[in-house]
Amino acid sequence: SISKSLDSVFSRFRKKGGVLTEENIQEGLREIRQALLEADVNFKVAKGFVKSIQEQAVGAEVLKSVSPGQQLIKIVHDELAVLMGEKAAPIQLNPGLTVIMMVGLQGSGKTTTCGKLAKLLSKQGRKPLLVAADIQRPAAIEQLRVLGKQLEMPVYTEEGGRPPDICQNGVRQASSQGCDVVILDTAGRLHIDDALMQELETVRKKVAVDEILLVCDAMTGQDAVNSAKEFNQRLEVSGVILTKLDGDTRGGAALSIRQVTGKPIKFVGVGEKLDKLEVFHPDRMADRILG
Amino acid sequence: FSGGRQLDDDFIEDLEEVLYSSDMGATAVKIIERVQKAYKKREIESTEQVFEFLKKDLAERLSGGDTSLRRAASGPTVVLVAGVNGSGKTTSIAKLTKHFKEQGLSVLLAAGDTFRAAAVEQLTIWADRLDVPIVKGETGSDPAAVAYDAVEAALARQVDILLVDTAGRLHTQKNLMTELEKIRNVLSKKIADAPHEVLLVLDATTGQNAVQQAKLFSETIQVTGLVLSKLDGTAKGGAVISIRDQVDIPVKFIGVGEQPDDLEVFEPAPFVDALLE
Ligand SMILES: Nc1nc2c(ncn2[C@@H]2O[C@H](COP(=O)(O)OP(=O)(O)OP(=O)(O)O)[C@@H](O)[C@H]2O)c(=O)[nH]1
Ligand SMILES: Nc1nc2c(ncn2[C@@H]2O[C@H](COP(=O)(O)OP(=O)(O)OP(=O)(O)O)[C@@H](O)[C@H]2O)c(=O)[nH]1
Ligand SMILES: [Mg+2]
Ligand SMILES: [Mg+2]
Repeated sequence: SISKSLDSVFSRFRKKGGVLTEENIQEGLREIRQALLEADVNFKVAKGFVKSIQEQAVGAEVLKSVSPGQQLIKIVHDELAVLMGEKAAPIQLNPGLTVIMMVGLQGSGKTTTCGKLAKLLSKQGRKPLLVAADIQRPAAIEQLRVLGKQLEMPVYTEEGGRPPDICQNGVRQASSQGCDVVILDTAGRLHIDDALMQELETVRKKVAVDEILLVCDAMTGQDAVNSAKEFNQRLEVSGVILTKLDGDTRGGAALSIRQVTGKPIKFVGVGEKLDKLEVFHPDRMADRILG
Repeated sequence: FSGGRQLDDDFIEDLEEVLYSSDMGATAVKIIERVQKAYKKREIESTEQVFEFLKKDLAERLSGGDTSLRRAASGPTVVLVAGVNGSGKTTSIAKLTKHFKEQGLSVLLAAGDTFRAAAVEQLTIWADRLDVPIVKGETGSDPAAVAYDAVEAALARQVDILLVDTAGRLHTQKNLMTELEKIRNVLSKKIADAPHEVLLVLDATTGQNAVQQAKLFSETIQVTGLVLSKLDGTAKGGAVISIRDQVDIPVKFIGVGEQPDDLEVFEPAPFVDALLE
């Protein structure tokens, strides 16, 4: 674990007390960089993070009550938690109708998360409508229909329409169904697929979307910055949902995505069932990344 | 020396960036050690030569597994497909179906994901589009029972290839890994050498967790090959270098899109070239 490795790095400084200097923390910083890279934090993001730690740590008085290693860890942990964002970044819910669009790479967990979010919002007294706007994946519409049935919530579907029109039509008839939240499920797509990225931009033009949530797989490696950056640049996402955190991935993608988009991670998916959506805890994520 | 820099700290740092950025992080230290050793022995004399050295070195390490699927000596060849949630298993089975049909082989599908919403429907659509028969069970039924029925059908119909789809699962979910082991056991009990191939489908965007996936899936069901999906994105898929290094499982196929045509037999050299770009 990072605390063990930093403790061993600093074991020779323990007796000296004094100040954390550029020399004596070099090895500690290398350990920290290694821990971040092992956690799949993007290489450039890890480098930048370690540099900012160095600036904060140099000159800091070594407290008598803790070892220098523990002190460095505290600086790292606190900085990570700050970077992870403010604790509760809730869904922006309007008094009238709220429209939420889920976007992301193939297989990241969008459709399942649509169901989870619908369940969570209905517990908060909202009446969600699910819109099946993935017309390309075999049985995607059916998948959302099944979830809607499990949740006893309406699902808007259409034969033969294009996704932007399906979304617009779904939103238009939401209130006639007594619904006040619309959740748009979109097809997974590559951030480098210009036509499909434009399709999402078109949805945004046609529909007043209040929240665009980027759904990312927590086990994503170095590529997390590339896709997150592109989705954010083209759509200006309002938040991120990190899925499959019930596995044992360290989840460094969370730091990379935060760094490159500046957008809040609002929820985490921690299982396949529809009640497995939790509010994001930045300090817990910091612990997990550090290992 | 013939132009180019020497292997100084700055170069090593640049090399680290190349290795880590393509998800080769778990083997980066070993790779750099090999480069430095070759440099000491004058096998590499400048930084230009480092990348040529690495291309040869990594391509060699990814070669040598059998990239063709192992066929049954007689009767149906059984292929079990597994992997974590959303990695591309079902779509890869559609691609493999097309791949085998183009070789003139008959294919039968087993809808072994009895858990996820519309999983059976998804594979059924592929079966219809590709004009192959499919064995399925009720949603919520025991996937091992579907596997059993599928093998019986494969034997009765004398098909060449049986492709068994399974539900996505995390390697940390012990009960689900036990379920997968049970499916494998059912296959091996019905047909002596089955499953002839056990393919782990890995998402190319996955980081170092892919190594852990390979280890645990292999411990449970003896994975014989990897399918690296979604290589049409910007992820490089370098985790397979670490997997070959630590668990010695070869990549057999790569997925480069969402349609049945988007499957390629794995070729180490062009893959490694892209890794080191
Ligand atoms: N363990 C776990 N599995 C999850 C989680 N979220 C989603 N899944 C699973 O991940 C797989 C993919 O989920 P989907 O909802 O189909 O993903 P998607 O993004 O809609 O996929 P596409 O529409 O094809 O892009 C399914 O097997 C889900 O059950 C999670 O938080 N934990
Ligand atoms: N771009 C791209 N997308 C792919 C590739 N392989 C699969 N996909 C997409 O990834 C998503 C998930 O694929 P599935 O085949 O449903 O994945 P799975 O592993 O069966 O998912 P679960 O059964 O839910 O665990 C779908 O949208 C597929 O179209 C690939 O090689 N390239
Ligand atoms: Mg979906
Ligand atoms: Mg599947």
